Amino acid sequence: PVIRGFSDDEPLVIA
Amino acid sequence: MDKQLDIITTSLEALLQRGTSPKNVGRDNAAIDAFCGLVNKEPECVPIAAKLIVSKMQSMQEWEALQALQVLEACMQHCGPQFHAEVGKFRFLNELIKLISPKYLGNLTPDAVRTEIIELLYLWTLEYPRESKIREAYEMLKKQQVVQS
Repeated sequence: PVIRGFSDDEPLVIA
Repeated sequence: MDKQLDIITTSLEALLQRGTSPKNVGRDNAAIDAFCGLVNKEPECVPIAAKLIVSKMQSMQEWEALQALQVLEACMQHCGPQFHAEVGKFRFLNELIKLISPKYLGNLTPDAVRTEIIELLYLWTLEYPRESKIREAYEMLKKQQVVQS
């Protein structure tokens, strides 16, 4: 799960 | 601030356009150096610079995409930790993955571009070990057999 709010990033896509 | 950022963005776009033009016979060092210089001078434009480079990397014109990778490599070498951190986000790495993975656009990407992206990712796992997401992305690509280990 992505840490909401804190990190300004998105999850890693799976190739 | 916004106005100034607009002006910087326009300059970045113009420099990138010149530095990646399909008409270039060879590497346009002046444009690439100027692009890196502007990114260093105006650190708040790092995310914009990274996004502009991604859009050029997605070009279906091989030479334009390869030159975009040259700009990316130059920025990694000359624009310091803030640029490394931007490239070290999944938001950026995902764009590279989509260009090489057959599950996304990988099959449309010219071979030379795909090879160069894989080499850059591998190189960065060695050069920037603190950017753990780069390693995580590379390991995933190996696990998914998009990259030969």
